[in-house]
Amino acid sequence: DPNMKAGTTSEGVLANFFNSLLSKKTGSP
Amino acid sequence: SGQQTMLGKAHEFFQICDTEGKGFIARCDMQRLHGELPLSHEELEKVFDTLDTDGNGFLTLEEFTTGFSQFLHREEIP
Repeated sequence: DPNMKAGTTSEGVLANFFNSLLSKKTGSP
Repeated sequence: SGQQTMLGKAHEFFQICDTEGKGFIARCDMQRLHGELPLSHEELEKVFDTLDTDGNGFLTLEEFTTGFSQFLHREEIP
């Protein structure tokens, strides 16, 4: 499945999104 | 408890997206995060479509929380 590449699947993009929010939160007090 | 922490975080993140406090996130609200988050417009679009499970073009706190908890459960898997 060509869509299974990490970061391009909806799961991967969602993980990326939430991880970014988490690091944004902890990164800037 | 962990459940409370998760709900609190989900609510916090929801408010980051719903800057106007409308109670839902529209597609354009999600696009506004471009620049704040290292995601492209295309990726933000995909995030929106993935979270908007009923496909009505609006993300409710419930849909957002469901997506967030699914993400957390996946992260817990070693």
